[in-house]
Amino acid sequence: IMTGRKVDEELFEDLEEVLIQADCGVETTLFLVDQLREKARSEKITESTALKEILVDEIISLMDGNADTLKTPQDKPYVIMVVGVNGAGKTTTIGKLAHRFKQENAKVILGAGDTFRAGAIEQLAIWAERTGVELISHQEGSDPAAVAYDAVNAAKARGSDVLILDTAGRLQTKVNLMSELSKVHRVCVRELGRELDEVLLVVDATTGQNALSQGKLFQEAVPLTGIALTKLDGTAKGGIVLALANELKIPVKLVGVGEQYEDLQDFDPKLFATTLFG
Amino acid sequence: NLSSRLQETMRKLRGKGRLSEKDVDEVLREIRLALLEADVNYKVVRDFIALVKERATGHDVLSSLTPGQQVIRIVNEELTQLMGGSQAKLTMSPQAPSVVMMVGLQGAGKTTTTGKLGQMLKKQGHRPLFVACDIYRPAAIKQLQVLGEQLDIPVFTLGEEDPVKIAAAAHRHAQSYNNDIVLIDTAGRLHVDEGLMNELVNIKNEVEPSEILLVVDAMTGQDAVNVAESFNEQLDLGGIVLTKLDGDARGGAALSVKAVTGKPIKFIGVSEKMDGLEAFHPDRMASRILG
Ligand SMILES: Nc1nc2c(ncn2[C@@H]2O[C@H](COP(=O)(O)OP(=O)(O)OP(=O)(O)O)[C@@H](O)[C@H]2O)c(=O)[nH]1
Ligand SMILES: Nc1nc2c(ncn2[C@@H]2O[C@H](COP(=O)(O)OP(=O)(O)OP(=O)(O)O)[C@@H](O)[C@H]2O)c(=O)[nH]1
Ligand SMILES: [Mg+2]
Ligand SMILES: [Mg+2]
Repeated sequence: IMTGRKVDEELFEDLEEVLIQADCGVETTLFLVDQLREKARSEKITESTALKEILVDEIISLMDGNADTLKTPQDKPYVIMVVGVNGAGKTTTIGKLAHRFKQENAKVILGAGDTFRAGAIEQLAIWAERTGVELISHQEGSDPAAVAYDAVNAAKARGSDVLILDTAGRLQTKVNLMSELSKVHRVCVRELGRELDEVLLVVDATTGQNALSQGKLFQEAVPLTGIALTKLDGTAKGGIVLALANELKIPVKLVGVGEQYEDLQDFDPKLFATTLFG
Repeated sequence: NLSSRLQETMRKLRGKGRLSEKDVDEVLREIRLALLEADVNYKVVRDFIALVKERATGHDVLSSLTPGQQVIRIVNEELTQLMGGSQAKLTMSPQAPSVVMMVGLQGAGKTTTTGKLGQMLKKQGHRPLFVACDIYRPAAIKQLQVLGEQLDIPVFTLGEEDPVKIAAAAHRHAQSYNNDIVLIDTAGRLHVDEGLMNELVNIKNEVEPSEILLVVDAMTGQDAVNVAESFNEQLDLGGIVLTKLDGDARGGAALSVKAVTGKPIKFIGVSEKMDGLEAFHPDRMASRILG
């Protein structure tokens, strides 16, 4: 779409179509295209390939300071809490993270904080087994805050390098579930004696504009430090992260590109920006 | 939201008394924005607005004293009609057992919906059988077994056997044990995964389901058309189930999926619990999408 074309209004409309179909949302799309139209005019750009470079740079700068890697470990245990709506890919992402840290020779422990959904604890137990890490779990139906309490204290007592806490999926509009999440987070902070190293919001790349509501309401419940964008191996472009960066300033740190434990990558803004037009 | 933004647009146009075609365009632009913000697919929106414009620039609207209201009424009518009637029934086979297959992307809500359908069918006096054809996801079989136990519905499994074999064996089992409906839970998969899509085609050919339901997450964005089109082309779907409508997603995917497949949205998921399945109402969905 962006090569060998005249720069005219039709091109800008086609660009809008591409960005909207990538789930960038109307507001972010208009913002980017207006900025591009202005640059094309002021720098007298008449051929589309040069314009593509500029748009990619625009998107990268929008994501800049909004892309990051996981925080570098300082104090033990390095604690990650994983949150997000139902089915986003939290448990699977934790399995991938466990594998990554294990490969770096870290002593990893997982907390089975989803005490609600059928088979949730068993699912995480299999990931713990597959990656060769320990698991702290209670009975199904028990209090997730109690699991969090035990997980943090076990990590401290056993000298674990990393603790990753799973939580039950929840829709962000469910007030009681969101306050449960806040409580679990508070318990972790209290037992740890400091802020958590990472509180990751897992977002499915196929999600549309609802991702903004997810970012906003989860941020109100717990201090999010980053986003893990999953299922980018599908045909969805995940353009919602542009709006999440632009409006909520939550950095994208990780990308899920499959269902196996090696299918986890650090977020790459340049690759992301160029693939948006793929 | 749309009604307050449209009111603002109408307020600006009110000084003009009657509407011109250009004024209608302005109103349609607001509606287009609302639909895009609601995640309706770009091309579906374009076709829908063209359809509405034709009606909205008719004489009766342009000469009306409340043209804005007329346009909203037309949009609501067209949207509701596009999303089809309310058909909350599974298609059965003339000869028992009927086989229903649940398909869709990862995490859409297939396993949970299988449970909900089981409960609904049991309440209607049927004898459903759950079939565990997801042999890949960790503890997927366990998840279905827990639901089966909760609902007192039998779960057929052969462990990590070929899903086509499992489906065939389950069908024979249902015949021997007098289960009249076989609900097959399949693994989540990408519509672009040829191997896994072929697996679904093979299961279909093996047990000839009377109903194949595509389970779609209500928060799905623009990609909904690609997914629905692909699944429908390869499987000829019987219907759609839209899940997680108990959240605040506008659910524009409903319009996109219906527009591109023509298949009815039969049920909606409105909670994580086993009683959280309701009939789809196009008029309620229309006003939800419009915001
Ligand atoms: N293709 C693909 N599938 C993924 C990815 N991440 C997770 N999945 C799949 O998505 C589905 C849901 O993943 P889970 O890890 O159970 O999601 P969750 O957020 O823990 O779900 P709940 O606990 O039920 O809220 C599973 O089938 C995963 O295999 C990814 O990056 N790519
Ligand atoms: N709030 C809400 N949650 C739902 C609904 N339907 C399913 N869920 C939740 O969504 C998550 C995913 O549901 P699953 O049934 O595991 O999804 P799936 O399609 O079988 O996932 P895969 O087998 O991994 O592809 C779970 O946490 C469910 O409890 C719904 O209608 N409302
Ligand atoms: Mg989980
Ligand atoms: Mg499942």
